[in-house]
Amino acid sequence: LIRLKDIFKSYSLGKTVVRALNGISLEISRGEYVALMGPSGSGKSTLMHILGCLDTPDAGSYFFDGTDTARFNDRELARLRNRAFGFVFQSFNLLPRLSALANVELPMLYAGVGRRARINRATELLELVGLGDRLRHKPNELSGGEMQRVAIARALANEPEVILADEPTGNLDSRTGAEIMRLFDRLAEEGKTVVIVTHDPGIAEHCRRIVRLRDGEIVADESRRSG
Amino acid sequence: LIRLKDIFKSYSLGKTVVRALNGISLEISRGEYVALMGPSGSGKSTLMHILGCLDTPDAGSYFFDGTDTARFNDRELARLRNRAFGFVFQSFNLLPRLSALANVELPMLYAGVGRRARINRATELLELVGLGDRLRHKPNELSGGEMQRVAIARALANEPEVILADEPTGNLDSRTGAEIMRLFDRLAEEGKTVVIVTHDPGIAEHCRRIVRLRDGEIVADESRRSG
Ligand SMILES: Nc1ncnc2c1ncn2[C@@H]1O[C@H](COP(=O)(O)OP(=O)(O)OP(=O)(O)O)[C@@H](O)[C@H]1O
Ligand SMILES: Nc1ncnc2c1ncn2[C@@H]1O[C@H](COP(=O)(O)OP(=O)(O)OP(=O)(O)O)[C@@H](O)[C@H]1O
Ligand SMILES: [Mg+2]
Ligand SMILES: [Mg+2]
Repeated sequence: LIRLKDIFKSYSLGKTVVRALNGISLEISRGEYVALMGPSGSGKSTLMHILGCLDTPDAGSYFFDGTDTARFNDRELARLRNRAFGFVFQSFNLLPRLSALANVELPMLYAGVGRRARINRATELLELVGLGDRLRHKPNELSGGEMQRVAIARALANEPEVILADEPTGNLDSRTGAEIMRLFDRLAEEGKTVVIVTHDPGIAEHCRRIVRLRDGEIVADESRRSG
Repeated sequence: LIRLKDIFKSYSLGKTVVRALNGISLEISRGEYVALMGPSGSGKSTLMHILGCLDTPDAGSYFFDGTDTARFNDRELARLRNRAFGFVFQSFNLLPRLSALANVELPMLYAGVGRRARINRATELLELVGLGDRLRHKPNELSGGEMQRVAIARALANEPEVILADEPTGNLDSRTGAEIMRLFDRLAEEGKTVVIVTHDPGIAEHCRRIVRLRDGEIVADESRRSG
């Protein structure tokens, strides 16, 4: 489903260059449940943004479902992004003026879903993440972990094929974090492709495969035998 | 040093009222090393904002170093805040247009520290948290864990008596997180008062005392015997 080959991405700041991704090749099949780990600053979020077509690499190729993403124009890329990927950002990226409910409705609005269906599904998803009594709260009227859970609910709005979650439990207590992991486990069992950035080995244990990054390169890629 | 008595704080949103703090009494002596734990939404950040004089309760009293904080005017409160407290926000709260170095210099600028001394100390603190090669980066040119570490360095700029850190390791891998905890351990050994919100029992183990919140109330307050 996902085939990255020799991906490079660097940022230049004045005279210095930061090589965020320094030659990444990675294949992920449909339905895989992958943990992406590595030290702070090793390139995990940069790789996740490229996987979710939110950013383009400086070099290398990215084939999604057999098609070369370099051939898409901006409009096709946006349509692919909104349909195929559900993205949980490390910094949540909720729209500050919209309520929790309206934030979760947004991807469905872009996909042309009708008002009644949008509100029902957004309410269902917010109840699923334990925020049934915070529907009308705006982001600055929510706690850190509550904002994170709104971001998770929003990522699932269009039932995307691929869920990319960047540190989805960083602000959650262990019990709430475990509830969220049960949700991701279930999505993986249903055949969704799930990639989770985490630095918590307890979270990574839920996944079947662990890819480790260091200084913009893959240093390990281990699959666990099931059973 | 810190004496809270019967603190109440609630938010009203249309017809609903959220009781974030529902009668909190808490005493913290100078030099204590305290972990504040509890489920997502239980009131931890609200309590930390009141401790750091960033917010005022709806009812109850807060004595800091023997003085009733209700008697301070805004200017005195701001001066106390900038001098006595170093605050690491859960959402970092870095100024987006300033470099990492300038963000760490800011509290010293307010305290009237000269330019050369500010730059030296800010550089020293950023090297201490492992960001010596990211001094010129702005927040959106940093990873999540790097932003978090800039926020930690900034909190220590004026050598505050009380360090309030709200989930300081949420975005850090275990090795970087352990380095930050060694830094907090050392500050506690030097006699600073350190309060850390965390949901990670591994982090809480560094502290001598664990206060647990649930639904805006203190449900446990356990001190460990040393040795
Ligand atoms: N400005 C606000 N308006 C309305 N409700 C608010 C506001 N700020 C916080 N709340 C509510 O108050 C409760 C406590 O919030 P607080 O941020 O203190 O929780 P927390 O323990 O820090 O949670 P987390 O671990 O998720 O960061 C939450 O349920 C939240 O929805
Ligand atoms: N816009 C940018 N300009 C300059 N440097 C950047 C930019 N964005 C990221 N970087 C740098 O690229 C490196 C990788 O960043 P990235 O966000 O992918 O790391 P990460 O693995 O997600 O880290 P964390 O675990 O701390 O979130 C970091 O060292 C960061 O300083
Ligand atoms: Mg990141
Ligand atoms: Mg909080």
